[in-house]
Amino acid sequence: LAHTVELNNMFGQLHSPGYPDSYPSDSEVTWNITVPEGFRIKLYFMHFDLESSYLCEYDYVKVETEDQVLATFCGRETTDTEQTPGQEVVRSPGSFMSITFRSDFSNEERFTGFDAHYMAVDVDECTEREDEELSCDHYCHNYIGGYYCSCRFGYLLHTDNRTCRVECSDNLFTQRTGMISSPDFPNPYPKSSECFYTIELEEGFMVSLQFEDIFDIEDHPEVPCPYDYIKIKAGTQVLGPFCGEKPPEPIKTQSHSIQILFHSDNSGENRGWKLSYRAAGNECPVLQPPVQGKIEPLQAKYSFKDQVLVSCDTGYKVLKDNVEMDTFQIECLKDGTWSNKIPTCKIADCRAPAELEHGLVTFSTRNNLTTYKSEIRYSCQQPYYKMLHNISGIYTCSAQGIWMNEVLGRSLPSCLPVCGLPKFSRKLMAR
Amino acid sequence: IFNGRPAQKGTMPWIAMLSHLNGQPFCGGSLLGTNWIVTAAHCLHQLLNPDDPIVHNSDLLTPSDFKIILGKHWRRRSDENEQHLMVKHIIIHPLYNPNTFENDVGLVELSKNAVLNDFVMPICLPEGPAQEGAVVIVSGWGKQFLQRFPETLMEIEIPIVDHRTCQEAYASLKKKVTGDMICAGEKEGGKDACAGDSGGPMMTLDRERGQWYLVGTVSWGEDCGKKDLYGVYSYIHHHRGWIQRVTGLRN
Repeated sequence: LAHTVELNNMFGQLHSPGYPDSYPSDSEVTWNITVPEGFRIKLYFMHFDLESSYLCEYDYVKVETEDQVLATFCGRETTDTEQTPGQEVVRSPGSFMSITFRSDFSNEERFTGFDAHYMAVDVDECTEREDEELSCDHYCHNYIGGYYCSCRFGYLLHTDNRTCRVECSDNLFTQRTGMISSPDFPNPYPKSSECFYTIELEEGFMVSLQFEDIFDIEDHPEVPCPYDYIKIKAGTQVLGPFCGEKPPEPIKTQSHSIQILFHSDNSGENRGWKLSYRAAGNECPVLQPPVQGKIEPLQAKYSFKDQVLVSCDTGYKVLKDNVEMDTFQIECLKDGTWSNKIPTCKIADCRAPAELEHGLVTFSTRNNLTTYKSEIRYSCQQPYYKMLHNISGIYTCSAQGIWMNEVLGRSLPSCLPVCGLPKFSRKLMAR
Repeated sequence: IFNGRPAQKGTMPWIAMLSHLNGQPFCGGSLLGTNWIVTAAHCLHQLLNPDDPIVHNSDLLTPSDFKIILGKHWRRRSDENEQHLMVKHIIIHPLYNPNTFENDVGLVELSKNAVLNDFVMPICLPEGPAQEGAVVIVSGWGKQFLQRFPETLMEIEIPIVDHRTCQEAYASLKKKVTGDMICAGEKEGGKDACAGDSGGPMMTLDRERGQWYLVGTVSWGEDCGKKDLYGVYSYIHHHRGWIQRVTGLRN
């Protein structure tokens, strides 16, 4: 009779029918042992005494899993064609093991069969699983009955609970030049990640991209980029997918807004990519500095958004629409024209000096010049007023267009009344 | 001014006449800066109740009661050099005592600046204490001998008297000469200021600087020109801090 016994305990015993008496002939018993996931089964024999036969074709104990035979035992001693378990432990790779005892229709002598025990044993997935598919991406943590994965700082555990991805969906670049690379470049990039890079510049700029350095993205010999890839969207134009080890040629787009998608699946150890980008706009005409002035920065070429500052030599002021100022800024516009014409430089003019109470002003030049470096002299209405602190009263027109005195700066002097000095002196006083 | 002589026109351009609006002069003063007159507090205060030493605002003259005349030489007649200016503020020394004439100094702020010229010029404030024995000049349009008023500004040259001497002279009259006062005059009497000269300048020449500065202002005395009874003046050096605080002036 053949029958099957289902065993689900974490341990147990099984033996041949009639054990410890001899077993009957023509019988078949199968024990199916199932333990929880994360465990394997360890089987060992305490007693083994079966009829011996070539390759155990008569009586045998066969240990197997769903898809392989782990061992077939028979006889009393191990010979070159039969094998007894002896002290050997039989382990299942997984959480299922089936043990079949079979006796044929006759026995030349009495055989007492077998006595076996089994137990569930934890599987340490962290040390046993070598194949890439099943190991953790970064860190593996075993526990009785199972394991889990965790990731290095900065990574997130993917929904597959095995690979580690990064959050890289909000990379925004607004500078006119920059470098963009895969995460951790030049170290292998993370798996299971969707990285978005956006280059967002003002309309009028046109971005060009150039891959540099290493270009190493997992690819496939026949299928174009089925695993990891880069795609570039420039305006309405979509470029890629790119993968493999040969970087794409430099890319000149006509757009000011670029989206770069970098996708990595849950496998592969590739070092990634790096690119530089540069934005350039329409060029503006070359500029000539004004007479008595300069422009900064002085460049051979100017393009959209470039700004220059016009300033004048010392003693001169920028004159723009009849307004005087120290500097004037113009900008290269999107259509390649300058926001303003270059202003002129006008010599600083301090204009008519302020009147001085109880004082007067004299010009040091015949035509009463008031421009840069001209000089005037304040004096007080002598003999009734005198200049406070006896300063020189000489003012020079500064480069800022302000009358300046070396002691008082831009403040006017003060004329104080002279005291005790009558014009009409009296006869000498008596002694 | 007793036993004085006419002043030379323009030799003391800082002198001011305090005059009622009807033209009646009643005190002298000195120009400081361009818009302040220093004079005697008792010129600006009407003693209504001799028994009450406290000065009440109501006892003070009001700015519209009088005017200031600068550049003046003749007492009654006017000439082209005169500047008639109204008063903006009256400030008398906070510690002025009308009964003892202590701190007898007052300041008048003009409603507008004087125009400085050969006949109108301020006097300097003292840089230091006056020296005993130094000769000072006192001037004014006050009474002369026999109570007559002069035609022009008069002046006297007298020496500063030792403070103790002066104190002793007045001690017999039970009059106190305090530290804020200074005396000047001849022992034998004669040259002295008198009524109507109050507030006017006592000045002297700083020989190093060549400038005239104010030593005192005519304040009080016992009668005028009496032997041993010197003229007592408000000592400006003593009041200089107060004057500068109020006027903001400096030499």
